[in-house]
Amino acid sequence: TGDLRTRRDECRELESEFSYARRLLQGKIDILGSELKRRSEGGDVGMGDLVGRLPSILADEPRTGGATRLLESDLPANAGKYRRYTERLATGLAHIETSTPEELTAMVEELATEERKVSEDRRRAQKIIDGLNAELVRRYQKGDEDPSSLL
Amino acid sequence: VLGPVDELWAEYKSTGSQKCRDELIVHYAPLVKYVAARVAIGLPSNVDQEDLASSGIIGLMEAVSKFEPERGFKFESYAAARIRGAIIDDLRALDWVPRSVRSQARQVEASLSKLQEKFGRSPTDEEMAEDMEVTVRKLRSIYSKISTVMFVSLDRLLSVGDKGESGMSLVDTLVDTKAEDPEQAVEAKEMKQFLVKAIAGLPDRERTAITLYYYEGLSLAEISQVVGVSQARISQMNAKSVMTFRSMLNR
Ligand SMILES: Nc1nc2c(ncn2[C@@H]2O[C@@H]3COP(=O)(O)O[C@H]4[C@@H](O)[C@H](n5cnc6c(=O)[nH]c(N)nc65)O[C@@H]4COP(=O)(O)O[C@H]3[C@H]2O)c(=O)[nH]1
Ligand SMILES: Nc1nc2c(ncn2[C@@H]2O[C@@H]3COP(=O)(O)O[C@H]4[C@@H](O)[C@H](n5cnc6c(=O)[nH]c(N)nc65)O[C@@H]4COP(=O)(O)O[C@H]3[C@H]2O)c(=O)[nH]1
Repeated sequence: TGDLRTRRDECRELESEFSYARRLLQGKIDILGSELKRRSEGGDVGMGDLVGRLPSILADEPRTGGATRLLESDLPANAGKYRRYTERLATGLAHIETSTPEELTAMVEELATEERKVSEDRRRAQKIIDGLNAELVRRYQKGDEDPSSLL
Repeated sequence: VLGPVDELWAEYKSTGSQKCRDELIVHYAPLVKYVAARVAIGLPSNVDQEDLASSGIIGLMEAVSKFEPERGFKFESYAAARIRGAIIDDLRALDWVPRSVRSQARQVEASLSKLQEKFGRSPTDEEMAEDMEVTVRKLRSIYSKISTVMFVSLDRLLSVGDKGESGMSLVDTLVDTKAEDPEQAVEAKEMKQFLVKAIAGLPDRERTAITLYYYEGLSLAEISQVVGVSQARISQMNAKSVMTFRSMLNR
């Protein structure tokens, strides 16, 4: 079971890094997407307004259901690594003002491809974690494992 | 190798220009999405995600203006803590917890503390219901209500000392994170021992559920398969144990 837990915990670390990178990519995609939309609707170039619109761009849909599992409260250990990873992807974001619609579109497509990949990796990691936990649950149910051994 | 973002930081810190500041905020804004979505988990649906996000953006603005690149710390972790802190501060200021839930929580805590004293152990729901003169069913529905408003403080419930956003959370002490300073390390160790004792003292099913939640990280669904009660019961047990630990700490 120690083995199982090690594998599960390694997967969890990976999953949390994927989840982090995924949300960063999604945020960038949605920000750039909103800029493109604004310009296509004749919006003028300018940063000031964008900051004010960030909350509506970044907010998720209203959510149902409560907390399902304990969450690590801080960033994944390798958070910095993914920051640079997404920076390399979209170094143009910091100069959104001076980017043409074509450049913005190209960035969005590049980011979206990455987002799909990371989401897939994340899904796969989640399947593995949930599979390993299902095995743990079986052992607890059978009595092969005792929860108090965790304390 | 200095990337474009490092150059942006340098320009902002030397010129303090609004334009640079806005560019940095837009650049790091996705951090807010990550943090806000995670804080939103378990909050009642009447809490607007957009409000959480705008509190988060304010927190990010503060982080950008206060951050000192030369100090060598990672901006992301600094910013994430301020973003989360800003969201939670605004939630508290909203006074979003219904008065009825507040007073019921107080009654539960009073009864818990009294019966712990009396029995020298954690009381069962039956014992508490009797003491509070309600049905067990009613008591458990109170737990459910408490669990939705407790989420925000659950994570920081056992924050060691009053170190604010740098305080060790319950989760920190469980995952063995390296403490920033020796004093924190000692407190974390004591907190660990306290938790083990406190959890060991819970009634059987609660002990199992809480152990699996905090030490195995199982989901409510997975725990309910082991313990054989509904997911709703599990989160009720969680609310009760958090209040139990808190009242033990306050004694
Ligand atoms: N083992 C395992 N772990 C899982 C699974 N699903 C999610 N997780 C992990 O658990 C965290 C919390 O998930 P949540 O409670 O649904 O809370 C989520 C959810 O409310 C929301 N969210 C994230 N992505 C989506 C999405 O694509 N659609 C929707 N509707 N909500 C999302 O943001 C919150 C935080 O998401 P993250 O930071 O990615 O953090 C997620 C992720 O790391 C799973 O099936 N198995
Ligand atoms: N409760 C919960 N449910 C989860 C979580 N992760 C995934 N899901 C569920 O699984 C579906 C597929 O997720 P995906 O493969 O990551 O595929 C996702 C993801 O790649 C992407 N996506 C999700 N959220 C955002 C976002 O805020 N912005 C952008 N640009 N893309 C997003 O769109 C796809 C579809 O998203 P949805 O329609 O929401 O549909 C999501 C959602 O219903 C989670 O952590 N918690």
